[in-house]
Amino acid sequence: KSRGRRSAGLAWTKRNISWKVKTYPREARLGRETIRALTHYALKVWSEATPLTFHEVGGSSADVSVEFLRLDHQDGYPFDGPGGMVAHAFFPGDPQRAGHVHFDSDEDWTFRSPDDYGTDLFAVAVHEFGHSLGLAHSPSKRSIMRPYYQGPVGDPLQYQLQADDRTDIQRLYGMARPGSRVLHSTEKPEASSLLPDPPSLPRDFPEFPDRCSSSIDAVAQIRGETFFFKGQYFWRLTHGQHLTSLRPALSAAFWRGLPRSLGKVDAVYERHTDHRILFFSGPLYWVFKDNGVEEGYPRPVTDFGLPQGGVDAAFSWPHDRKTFFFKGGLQWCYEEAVGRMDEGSPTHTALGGQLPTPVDAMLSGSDEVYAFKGRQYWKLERHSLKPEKGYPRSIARDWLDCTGELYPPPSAPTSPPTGAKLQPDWRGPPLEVERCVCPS
Amino acid sequence: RPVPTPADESGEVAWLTQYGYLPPANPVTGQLQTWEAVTSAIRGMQRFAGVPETGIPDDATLALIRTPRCSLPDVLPARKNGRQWRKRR
Repeated sequence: KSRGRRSAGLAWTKRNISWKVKTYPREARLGRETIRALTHYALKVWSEATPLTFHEVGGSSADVSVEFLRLDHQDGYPFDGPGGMVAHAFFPGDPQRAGHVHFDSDEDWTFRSPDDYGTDLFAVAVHEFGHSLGLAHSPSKRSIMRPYYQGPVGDPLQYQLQADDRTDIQRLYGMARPGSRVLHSTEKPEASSLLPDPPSLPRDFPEFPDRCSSSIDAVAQIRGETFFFKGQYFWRLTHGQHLTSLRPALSAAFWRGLPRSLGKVDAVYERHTDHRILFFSGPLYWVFKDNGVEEGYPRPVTDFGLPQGGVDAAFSWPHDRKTFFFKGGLQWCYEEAVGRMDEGSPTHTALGGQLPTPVDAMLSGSDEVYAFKGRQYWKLERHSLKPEKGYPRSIARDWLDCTGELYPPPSAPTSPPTGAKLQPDWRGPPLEVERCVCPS
Repeated sequence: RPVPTPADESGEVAWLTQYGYLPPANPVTGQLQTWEAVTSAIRGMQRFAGVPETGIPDDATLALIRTPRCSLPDVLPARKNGRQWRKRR
């Protein structure tokens, strides 16, 4: 039915399967980004046990298309309001409906809620994607393919298939890596294991960082969105401060012209005079117009009158268009409007003695500044750069959507930064994502 | 003549039919399911669910029937080429 879809019998013959969340529940407790992230992780569960890979697509047709529907939606399996039937999915061999996954939008879909509260979307999604890949229901009480909803299955980032389910899905698609497929001399290779091997992932993608346990190399407000950079990757938060994906994206794949060999960036900021985005790494800097590098870059940071060794952090004030650079115990003030370093620079940084220096990164909001060091951050008063009470707090918890005992609880019940406070009025044109290449 | 199932069991019968334990009633004759067929279907459902096979809709069975679940049947219809769908183990 859909171009290019090659699903036959009980299993897909293709290895790289596209997916898309086509419709979302109306009055949902869960945000769209959360639903997309949970879909991604529920599919990832199956890709970890098989050679399959899944990638999200924006277009209309996807191999696996997720919809939140209600009551009779003309596919022969009408929903029945809250409770009862909560979801269904169709097998790869279904000529009309293969890859269709339907969740009842009348259910109270939850994430990380108490067991007896609502219906855990991740647990049900893993089950339904099992059907999408060809698994039927299982009588095993341990199996995720048991037909009855049995409550949440724990943290999506930690969840792994039970042995029964792993065996069943590998019977259809073979094991995750050809190298790990140990065939005993007596064991005839399964028909499915003779399927063409998947294209191997490019070897030069290092394992990407875990957002819940990493420090930050640089952070910037760009067109109202917040970008956190770590190593060769970055996480992106929407204007509403929602993480767009739990998995980081490769910087060099999005910021065209940034060298793939660049191990890390030291500082990034948006220049409010012309909305260019500046990246600093070691002795060099790059100027981007939207997400494409401008001609003639990189150039040496000495252009700014900065030391050859580069900077630790930088932020730029939209109000007076001054940019502050930090290196060790020193800070520089650069006048963007006239393109000149302030005479008195450098000075001893006002941060000294109030928080550990050198800092890893700095970020300016509309009336406040944030300093990041290790896995914590401070909110600073705009002029004096004095830390406010109730800090440091956890970066992972307040910015990168990590919760749980691993991350220090907030030292004071102040709310984490909201989009409104960080929203500068000086947004340039939105950054259009022309193509998003994920590392896996 | 086989004893047809009493009407007040129609909820369970509909559920057993929905999830593949009971073939749909004959639409032509409107023939209700015989009670033997329903009992056997209940046993099949109890076996799949891992609860004692009593053949009657006892509390454990009714609790499962009320549990939220996936809409797909547990017992898949025979495939077109006559081969039974792959039964798991």
